[in-house]
Amino acid sequence: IVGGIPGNSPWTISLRNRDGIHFCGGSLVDVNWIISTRQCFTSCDLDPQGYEAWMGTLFIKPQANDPQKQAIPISKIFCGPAESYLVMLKLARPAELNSRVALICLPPEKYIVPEGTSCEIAGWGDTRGTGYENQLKVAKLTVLSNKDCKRVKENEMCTQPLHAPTGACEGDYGGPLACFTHDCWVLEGVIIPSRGCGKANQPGMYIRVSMYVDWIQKVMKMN
Amino acid sequence: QSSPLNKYQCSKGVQLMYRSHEVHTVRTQAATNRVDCASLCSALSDCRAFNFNWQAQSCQLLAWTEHSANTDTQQNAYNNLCQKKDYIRNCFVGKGENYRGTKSVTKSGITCQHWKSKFPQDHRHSMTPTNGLEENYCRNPDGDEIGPWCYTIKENIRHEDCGIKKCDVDVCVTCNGEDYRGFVDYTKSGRECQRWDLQSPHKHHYQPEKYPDKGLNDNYCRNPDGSVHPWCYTTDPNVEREHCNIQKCTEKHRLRNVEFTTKCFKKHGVGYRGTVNTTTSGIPCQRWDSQTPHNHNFLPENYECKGLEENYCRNPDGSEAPWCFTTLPAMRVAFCLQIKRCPEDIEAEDCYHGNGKSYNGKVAKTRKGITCQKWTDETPHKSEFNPKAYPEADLQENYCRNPDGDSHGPWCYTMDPNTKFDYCAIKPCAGDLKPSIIENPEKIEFDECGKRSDRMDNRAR
Repeated sequence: IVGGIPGNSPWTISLRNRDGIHFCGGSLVDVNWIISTRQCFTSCDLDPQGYEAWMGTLFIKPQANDPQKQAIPISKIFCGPAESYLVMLKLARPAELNSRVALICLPPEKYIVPEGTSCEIAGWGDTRGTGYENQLKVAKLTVLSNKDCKRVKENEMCTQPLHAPTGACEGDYGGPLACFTHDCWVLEGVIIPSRGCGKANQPGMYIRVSMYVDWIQKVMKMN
Repeated sequence: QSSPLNKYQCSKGVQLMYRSHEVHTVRTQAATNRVDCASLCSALSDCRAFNFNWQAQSCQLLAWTEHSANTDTQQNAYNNLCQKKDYIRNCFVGKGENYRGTKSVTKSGITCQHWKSKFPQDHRHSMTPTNGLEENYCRNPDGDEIGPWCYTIKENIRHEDCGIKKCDVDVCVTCNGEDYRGFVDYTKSGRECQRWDLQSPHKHHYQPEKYPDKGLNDNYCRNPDGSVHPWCYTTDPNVEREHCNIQKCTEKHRLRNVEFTTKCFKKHGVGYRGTVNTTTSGIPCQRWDSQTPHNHNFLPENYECKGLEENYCRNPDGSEAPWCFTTLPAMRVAFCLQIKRCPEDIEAEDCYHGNGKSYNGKVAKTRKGITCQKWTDETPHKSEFNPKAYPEADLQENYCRNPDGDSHGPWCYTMDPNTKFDYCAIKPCAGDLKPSIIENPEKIEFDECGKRSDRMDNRAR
């Protein structure tokens, strides 16, 4: 995360490849399920053996004896509808919820989060020298309407640009845009790769999760 | 620190059985692991293989292998079958004195004479419990430099070598040997390789079950990490890993089974040969033939088939996508995820209106080309949507339908046991506008999700 500060985002997941290296973010939406982005995976038919979801830790290289770290193997990958660029990852065993690991709510189906809603992005990605390397960073952002965010599709959403460089970067993709609504944090967007990292005066772009809630619930129900 | 298991080639979930009703000696002994079984089997001159049943904690010591007559392998989730390499490999190590394969024809195609026969060739070799002179199989009882040989049944040709290859030339290496699946199990300095499924003497993360596509069988040389050559961890506690000396193929250095693309990338992007040269966020890539700002081993001359030209995004090590070393000293590598993926879905065969709830066509395959399951069938997937429960949904045969009003179009249960349902090879009809999604629910209520303790947040700060 460019800009931002270390923070607490207990639904943000670190996806680890077979070498144990962090490569993307994700969000815990159910004790058995994570949502991330398709771009982080080579194939919808990928054999997920060896891939893991790490949660409950604030550091990208947690100590081996970190008591709160949970490393859970990924057992299945499901690709979303073609234009969604979403994937759902099934965990081999349920995550244990505690003060460091929590679920994030899904938005109501087809819900359009209002302009001006307060949101956060979180991840262990590149900071572009803005400090707190290798720690889970959080940046506060505000929703921008699609009308004012030019050239975005209906299944995408934006956050307002800031004067100081702030936003998602390499390694944050797949992570959450969490917005605070009705006393709960809701997964309104998924961070997707875009040109530049947290460029000043440029809006951030995300996949709009509410468009795919029916698919998400269907995958969870059927699998 | 060689393991007794190093002499064996093992398969998980398989059991070797003797098919015939003849009485055959099978000794069963208690054992807690495969290594114990291997020690027991190696101590017996007539033991060639063993079944280790981890549920029963016992091993069956067998006097035959899967290459013997009247044997069958069958699946058994609780069993590991381990067979002595000398009896299984089609190549030989050293001079081949230990070769115990079943080839019985010389290199020019003449049938071998049985070792116990003295006609047409009279000879002094006779079978002992250890020299393996059984049947008319090729053997090397006298340590001939050429390898296994036999006496022939042609009177005028007394003996001939069998043309069996040494293991280090039997399967050659193309490119940097990531697809090498041969049987060399020692390094260039002659050290024995450590089994990939053991963590001693060297602890490592290349467990075979984590890397199912890397062929990490037994203790054979492999290249799971995109090194310059196949390698292995050694059984020498002082030498962690070493390259193996395996003959290079003489054919043009090409990657096998890789399709080259330039405008987009497929799967891991190992075949991407386009000219994108910045990372996802726009950082210029470092040239592959440069060592600044980052030192690295991916030198173009060592990876001739990986297309490491200029500073283009490439995937020489089988990572998740094309990547490069960046020109920022603080950022070593980054993916080039802005390169588009080549379309993976098959071509749409029909179109639907709205959300496809009224679709009544006959397309019966998913966007990935998998055949749909009949709506009335219960295998491979149990069907919640069937014609009886949803008579109005027109659930005929295995045709794509949308009985639940899925906003992403018609779908079906699939014949792939790993994919319960998927969307179909059908696209929205041209000019057919999808209904707008904009809706504002009046009341939102959430259960337990989306809560956190912000006290911890302050403490972290």
